Amino acid sequence: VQHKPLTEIVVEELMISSEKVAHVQLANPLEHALLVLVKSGYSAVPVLDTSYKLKGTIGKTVILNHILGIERFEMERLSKITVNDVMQKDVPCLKKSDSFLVALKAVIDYPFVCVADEEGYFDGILTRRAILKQLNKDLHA
Amino acid sequence: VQHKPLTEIVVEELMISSEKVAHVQLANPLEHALLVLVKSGYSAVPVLDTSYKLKGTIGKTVILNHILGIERFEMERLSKITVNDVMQKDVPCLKKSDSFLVALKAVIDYPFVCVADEEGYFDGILTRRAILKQLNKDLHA
Ligand SMILES: Nc1ncnc2c1ncn2[C@@H]1O[C@@H]2COP(=O)(O)O[C@H]3[C@@H](O)[C@H](n4cnc5c(N)ncnc54)O[C@@H]3COP(=O)(O)O[C@H]2[C@H]1O
Ligand SMILES: Nc1ncnc2c1ncn2[C@@H]1O[C@@H]2COP(=O)(O)O[C@H]3[C@@H](O)[C@H](n4cnc5c(N)ncnc54)O[C@@H]3COP(=O)(O)O[C@H]2[C@H]1O
Repeated sequence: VQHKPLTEIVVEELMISSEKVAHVQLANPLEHALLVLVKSGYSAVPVLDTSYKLKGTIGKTVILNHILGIERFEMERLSKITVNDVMQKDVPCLKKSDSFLVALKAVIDYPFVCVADEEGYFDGILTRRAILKQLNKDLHA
Repeated sequence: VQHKPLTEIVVEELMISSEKVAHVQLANPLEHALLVLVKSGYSAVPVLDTSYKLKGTIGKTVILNHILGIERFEMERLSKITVNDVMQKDVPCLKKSDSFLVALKAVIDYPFVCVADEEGYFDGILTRRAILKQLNKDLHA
């Protein structure tokens, strides 16, 4: 998205679309979620249900916190707990048609914000990096 | 930092100063580093030496990758490996006197960038959140 004024840019043009986003399912055991997060290198990823609706996000910290016992990390518990048991459910959400300014406000407190449609079907994620890159282009234009 | 034009803002005004930044030492075992990262909730933190010089950064992903065996996470290896063995050494660095635009470019690809003086003594970190908050203020002024 080159020298367009920020006021004309919408979320759809800056987001990573759903087929390129690593995600996990509600019913997955935590062991699977931790493997996806370590292999992809991402701090957190979206959680979807079987019909591809957005349900929340899950990250490495909440998984590791859940298995941290008094003396050690109790890894054997990873197969007994599901994503649904520990994920963050109350997460901000954008629409594809939202403006750049609405998107900028949303990523101030979150490394990424999920994008979904009116019925809750997952469209993709908007990252801080995408916002920062566009701002940098705009300030140098 | 209120309605100052972006061109007049320097890194020192936006950074989190060193006494408020969670960090680990070069010689710490990975077990200690993972505990600091899980208890603080941060994805990655700076690594300092005993004289408070900046040496690099370390995050949860590189620690977990290092102990991921064929079938499971081999947690017993955490006490045998040190931070120095796995940390990222080649990380970008800012000076307190750097401009807002130099700082914006630096955080496009990193969630935070360390701030250090000419001799390498650690001053603090500049986060994406601090840059985004200032940009949001500037666009609404
Ligand atoms: N494989 C890779 N290649 C190049 N750079 C990489 C990278 N993994 C991480 N980074 C860099 O590190 C930043 C923080 O990544 P983190 O995983 O903590 O936090 C990420 C991650 O939790 C999530 N994310 C980004 N891309 C994703 C994807 N394709 N699928 C799922 N989640 C993604 O959005 C957050 C913010 O992403 P953002 O791009 O703003 O910021 C990224 C990016 O600048
Ligand atoms: N305890 C908390 N309270 C409120 N919000 C929290 C929080 N922990 C994390 N966040 C939010 O999540 C973002 C990503 O945190 P993360 O730990 O992945 O990535 C963090 C972390 O790796 C590092 N960081 C931030 N503050 C730190 C500190 N005081 N000490 C050490 N590292 C810090 O800088 C990265 C970017 O920080 P940034 O503030 O831009 O972005 C933070 C902030 O918006």
